[in-house]
Amino acid sequence: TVTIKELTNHNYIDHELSATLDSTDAFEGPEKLLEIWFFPHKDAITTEKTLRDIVMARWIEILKLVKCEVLSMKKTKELDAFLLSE
Amino acid sequence: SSLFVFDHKLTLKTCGTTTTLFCLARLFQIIEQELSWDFQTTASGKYKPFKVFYSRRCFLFPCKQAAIHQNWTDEVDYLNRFFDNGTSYSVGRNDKSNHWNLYVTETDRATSEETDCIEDDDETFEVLMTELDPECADKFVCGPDTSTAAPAELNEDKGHNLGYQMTKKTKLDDIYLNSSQDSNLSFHHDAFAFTPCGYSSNMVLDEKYYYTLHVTPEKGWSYASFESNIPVFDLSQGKQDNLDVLLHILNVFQPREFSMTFFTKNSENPSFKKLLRIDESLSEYITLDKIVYDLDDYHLFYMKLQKK
Repeated sequence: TVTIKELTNHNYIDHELSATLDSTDAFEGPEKLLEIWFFPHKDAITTEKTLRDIVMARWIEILKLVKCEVLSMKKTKELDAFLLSE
Repeated sequence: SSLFVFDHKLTLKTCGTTTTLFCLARLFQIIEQELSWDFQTTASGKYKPFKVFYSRRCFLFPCKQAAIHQNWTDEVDYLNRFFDNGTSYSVGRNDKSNHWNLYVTETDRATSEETDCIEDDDETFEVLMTELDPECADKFVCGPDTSTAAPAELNEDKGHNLGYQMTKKTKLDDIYLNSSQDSNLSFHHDAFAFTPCGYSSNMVLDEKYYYTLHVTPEKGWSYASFESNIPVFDLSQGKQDNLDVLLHILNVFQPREFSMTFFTKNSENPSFKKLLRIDESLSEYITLDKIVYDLDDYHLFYMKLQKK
């Protein structure tokens, strides 16, 4: 279960977006789910850099093409979890 | 909507009228320029990463979708411009437009053979629920008149505060045996409550497994989705399986109808075996579809159930 600490340890929050986001016109819950495995395992990556070295500005740019914005993000040892605006 | 980025893979899940597949061109460009990952292996410029999945249930309002996402055939044509080893499936009842679509590429064996690494064990469990019980849906409405004290600190944030409260109220942080009493696995949470209504959350267990929930509670088109890559049986040392997880989720949302998909690499997976007999444990529901696919190196189990 979570503790209130989880409200204070984000790696990224867009406060302005969070305060202005409005879901009045939301009508389509069903999602599109895309999963791309570039490698079978992280140990198979032969380059020094990995997906997690792509900076936030790049993800924001890519997600703009999808019509999404980054609300907040949490980093753990193995993954970056982005919560998005839609 | 959510995005999960690992060192070697990513999962992007978006709802509404988003254009998910329009990320592909720029994504492959960036990974080539910035990571020196070059997956373009054919003269026609197609890509061959280790594996690609793209799936979705039928939309509630397909004609309101944008561009290629208005119909599955256009999406498949678009994906085939990037990948030349993909296969498309429509799973379940086509006539009632409540089936589920899947596009999956053939696994690129060359990568794992070259690096003789052990492939990730992998399972994904997804539950897509419609016509939520109104009382349950109401728990995800915060409304314009929600009395929340003004942010006490500069970086405090109403949407995330309310999201946290929704998580606690609905016990969506208590699905897996991960409370401090019964496990020492790390558990991270990020949730947001939309105004006037709606909820999104990402939970990360043991640093590398996630489950994500998205809720659109509005009457007429209420919907909730749950998706997880947590190997629940192993992580709980056999104390829990995906049937327990499903019963917890159904209890929170009490949908009139839901579909469930379970992908696993291993047909001996205890959850897979239990799920095959799941309808015996869901006395309130009748089974509309129960389908098992053998896909390349995955087993897919799909079910569609409706309240009696």
